[in-house]
Amino acid sequence: VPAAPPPPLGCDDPEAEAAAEAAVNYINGQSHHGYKFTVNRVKDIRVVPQGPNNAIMFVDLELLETKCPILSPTPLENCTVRSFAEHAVEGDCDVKLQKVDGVFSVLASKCHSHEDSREDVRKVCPDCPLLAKMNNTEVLETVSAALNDYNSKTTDPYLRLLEIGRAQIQYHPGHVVVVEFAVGATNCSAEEAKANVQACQLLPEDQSNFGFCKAVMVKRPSQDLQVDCQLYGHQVPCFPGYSSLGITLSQDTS
Amino acid sequence: SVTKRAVAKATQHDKVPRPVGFAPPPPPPCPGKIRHFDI
Repeated sequence: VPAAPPPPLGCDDPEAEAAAEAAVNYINGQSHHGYKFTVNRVKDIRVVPQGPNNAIMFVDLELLETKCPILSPTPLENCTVRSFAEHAVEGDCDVKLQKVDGVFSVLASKCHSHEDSREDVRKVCPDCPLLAKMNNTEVLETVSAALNDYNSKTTDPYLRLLEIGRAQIQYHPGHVVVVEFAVGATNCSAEEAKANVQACQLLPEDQSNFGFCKAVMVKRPSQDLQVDCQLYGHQVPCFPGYSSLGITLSQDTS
Repeated sequence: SVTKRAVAKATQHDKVPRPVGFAPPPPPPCPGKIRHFDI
């Protein structure tokens, strides 16, 4: 009598969770934009045995955006999931993996991401600011002002904008623009950049040459700009005299 | 003549008890549990 086929793998089985972890690590490793994603749930999984200790797995994943920029050295397990009220981005991925002798390797992946429904965010938090377009004039002005402000107050290498991660504009009770953007260190000091910014080239693509900034521009009732930059792997001197410039230090990781 | 007879509603206590040693049905294999929040 032939043996009964093994029961289908459940989406919460340890093997499914291990496959999901391998898949999301691969997806984050392949991405160079935005923020790291984490698994919210395994929606479906299918296993096609290929032989002893060899199987192909098809995994359907629901992903959530974290607050860790994709270039951040922070391990995914330490990244905070961005709340729904912050108008986050969600993702869906179909991943094909091969498991040989217990080791997963991703053969193919296809992902779609989109921001959460604006109407649903409004239901949860009527006053929360929603995501703004990256090419919004106010967003671009705030990023430019924030980067200039930072560069004017540091003796570190001159930083250049890599990409805007997200932006929100609030109109009530005050007019506030909040932006987050990735930066790269250049081979110039701020003084050298003043003389000829075109000559400043990004340093080699090493994680320690990247950083991430958050800026809050209050436009009404009174104008104010706060900038907070974290440079991965750089020891940044503090400037206690500059109340509007917050600098946090990050740990080197290998 | 036929009259409608009142029937008491079944309560939690009226349900047939599960036999001792009978395992509860396994959860559906997929989708898996939500780890953070429902979207």
